[in-house]
Amino acid sequence: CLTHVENNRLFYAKEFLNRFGYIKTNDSSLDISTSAVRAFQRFVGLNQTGIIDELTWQKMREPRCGNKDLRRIQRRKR
Amino acid sequence: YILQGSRWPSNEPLTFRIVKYPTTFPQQFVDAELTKALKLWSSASSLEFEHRKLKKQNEQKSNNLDHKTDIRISFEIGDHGDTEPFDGPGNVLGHAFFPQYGGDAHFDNDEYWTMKSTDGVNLFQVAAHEFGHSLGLEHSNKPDAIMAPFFKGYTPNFTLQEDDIRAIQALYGGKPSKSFSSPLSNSIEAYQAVSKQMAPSVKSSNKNSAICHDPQFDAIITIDDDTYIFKDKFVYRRSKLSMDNDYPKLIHDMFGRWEGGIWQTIPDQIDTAVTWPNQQIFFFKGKHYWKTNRFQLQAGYPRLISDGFRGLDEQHFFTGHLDAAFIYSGDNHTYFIKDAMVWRLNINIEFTNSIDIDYPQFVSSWLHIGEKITSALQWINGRTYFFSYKSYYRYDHINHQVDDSYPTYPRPISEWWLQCKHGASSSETAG
Repeated sequence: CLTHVENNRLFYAKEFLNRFGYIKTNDSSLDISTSAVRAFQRFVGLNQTGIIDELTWQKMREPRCGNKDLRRIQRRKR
Repeated sequence: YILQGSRWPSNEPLTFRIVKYPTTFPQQFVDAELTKALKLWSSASSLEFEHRKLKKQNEQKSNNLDHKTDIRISFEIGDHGDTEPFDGPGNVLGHAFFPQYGGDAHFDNDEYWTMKSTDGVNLFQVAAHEFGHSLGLEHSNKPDAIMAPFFKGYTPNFTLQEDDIRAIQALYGGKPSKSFSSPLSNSIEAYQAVSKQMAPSVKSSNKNSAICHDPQFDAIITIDDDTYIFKDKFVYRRSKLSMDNDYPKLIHDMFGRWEGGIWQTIPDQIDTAVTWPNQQIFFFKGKHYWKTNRFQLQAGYPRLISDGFRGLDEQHFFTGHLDAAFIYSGDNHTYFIKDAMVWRLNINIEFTNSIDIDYPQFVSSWLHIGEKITSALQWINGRTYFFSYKSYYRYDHINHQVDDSYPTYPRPISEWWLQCKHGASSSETAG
C-alpha cells in the first residue's frame, strides 16, 4: 500500500509531467509512464532511471518557469 | 536551444510596457531590472527595445498605447485569465507567450522578488528567461543556459550563455558592428565580403584549386566555428573569413582512432555528414554510418544506419546512400534527404530516436526547391544552407522558403563558399 506521502508525491509528479509537456492525460490514476519520467530526467540531465527518485523529486520541486519543456508532436493539417 | 517557430519582424524596435507592477517592489527598480533583462537579448542580436512608460497609473485601463505595444508585462496573482494560474510563492515564477501569441510576459506577484540577494527570486534573471520566450525561444536542455526552465538562484554577473546567443542569433541575426553593418550580417556572404575587404591579397593555396575546378563536394559540416568540406578523399577547411591554406588534408589522417595498434578511420568519398550540438559527428556512406567526437572516431563503428536511426529502413525505397543529413534551423531536428524524399528524426538521440510519423515527405513540397539536394548544413550563423551540385540556397526558416536576398539564390558555391573566381583556380584569381 502506498502511504499518504507517496500518494501525494505521485499525484504531484503526474501533475508536473502533464503541465510541462511530458505526458498528456486526463485519467485520475496514479500510474506514471516511466518513459515520461525518463524524458524529464533526460531533459534536466539526471540519470534516466524512469523512477521518481529523490533527485528527480527535488528537481520537480525547484522554482521554475511555467512554460512547457516539451511540445507534443502536433497533428499535421490534412 | 529550441526555436518555437515564430519571431518578431526585426525592422523596427520592439516596444514593451509594464501594465501591472508588483505590489511589493518599487516601480523604478522594476523598470530598471526589466530593461536590463531585455538589454541582454538586444546586446547579442539585431533587436532593439523601446520602453513605453505609463504616464499615470490610471492609464492602465484606458490605454490607447496598448495597441501599439508589442510586449506587455504584468505581475499577476493566481488565476489571471489565461488558463495558466499562478501558484503562490515558489514553484512557478512566471510564464510568457511566444511572438505568434503576442509575446506578453506574466510574473507571479506572490513571489518575493529581489535584486541582489540570495533570498527570494531574482527578478532580472527570471525576466531575462521569460523575455526569451517572448522573443521566440523554447526551453533549452542546456542547464547553464538562461533558457533552461529552472531558476538557478541568485547569480552575480548573470548573462547570456553560448546556447542562448546562438538561439537568439538564429532568429534575429547578430549585432551589426560599426565596421560591418550589412543586412546579411553573420551570413556566409557577409563574411565573404569582410574577407575581401580585410585581406584583399588572401589567396587560396594551389592545393585548394582542385576543388575550384569542380566545385561540388560530398559533405559539409562545422566543427566549432570552422567549416569542413569533404570531397573524395580530402577535407578542406574554411574559417568564417577564408579558405585555410593548410588544407586540404586526407580524411584518413584527420578522422580516426588507434585500435589494437591499427589506425581506424572513416572512409573516403562519404555520402554526407552532420554535426550534432554535442560535437558528435555522424558520417554516412552506403547503408553504414560512423560516429566521431570531433575528430576522434568512436569505438564500435561502422554500424547500420537502420540500427542507429530507426525508421529509415522501414521505407521500402530506402537503400542507403543518403544525399544530405542536417539539423534544420527551423526546429533543430535532424533531417535526412535521399533523392526526392526527406525524413525527420523525432529526437536527436542515436538509437532511441525514430522517424517522425509524418515523414517521409517530398523534398520539393517541403522545401519548395525543385533541384536535387546534394548536401545541407546548418552553418555557424544558425541558418540552413542547401547545396545542389555547384549551387546553393540560403534558407529562410521563418517563412520556410528560399531566402529572397539579392543576388538571388541559387548562387555559385565556388565564389561564395570556396573563394574561387569565375570557375577558375583560386590560386590564379583570388584577390
